Amino acid sequence: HYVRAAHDEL
Amino acid sequence: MNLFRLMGDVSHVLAVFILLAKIWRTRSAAGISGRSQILFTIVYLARYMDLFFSFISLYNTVMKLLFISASCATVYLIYFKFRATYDGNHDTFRIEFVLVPSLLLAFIFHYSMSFFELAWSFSIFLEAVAILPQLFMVTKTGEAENITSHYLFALGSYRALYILNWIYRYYTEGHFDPIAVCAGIVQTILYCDFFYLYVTKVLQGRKLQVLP
Repeated sequence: HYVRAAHDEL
Repeated sequence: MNLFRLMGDVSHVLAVFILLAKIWRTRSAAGISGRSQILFTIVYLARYMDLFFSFISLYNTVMKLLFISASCATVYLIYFKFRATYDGNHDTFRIEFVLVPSLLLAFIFHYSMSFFELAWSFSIFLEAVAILPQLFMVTKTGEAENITSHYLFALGSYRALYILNWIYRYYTEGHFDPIAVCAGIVQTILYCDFFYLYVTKVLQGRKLQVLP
């Protein structure tokens, strides 16, 4: 979870 | 999605619409920093380029399109339709002072060295400081209209609520996004002085005035 694959927030 | 993030997003959308409605209904951009609005437009365009290749949810897509179109519309109203009312003499913050450091920070802190990730990091750093021209303008003119104050309050609350969302996500999913968290904390700190004035003045029925 540390480095995100997709940015799911705005 | 949790309640903190939802409230944060609602607050963000509310801020954007308060500003658009204020300019539209008063037919005036007086007291609004066009430079801050240009910076926010750059923020949304840089961050939401992933619209074309990454689908998160219908909610995310709609919100992204909404922020891009609303910020473009705001810039259009300020610099074209109601240009005569725009107070450019007081909107003098040098935007390269925030654009260049944000770009440099993006090259130092990013999740991968790709164009879209660099643009994402850049947009996160730029968003943290994009309000500075507006706060500078309020300080320079010494006051802000109440609707402008409501706009700033809603816009500042959005990132503060996101901080609660990040704390919640850390404990429930182990989700931790150091770039967004650090920038989000800086962003919220920048509003603290304004929050204080908002609570002590605007909420008590007085106009927001800054002491010289």
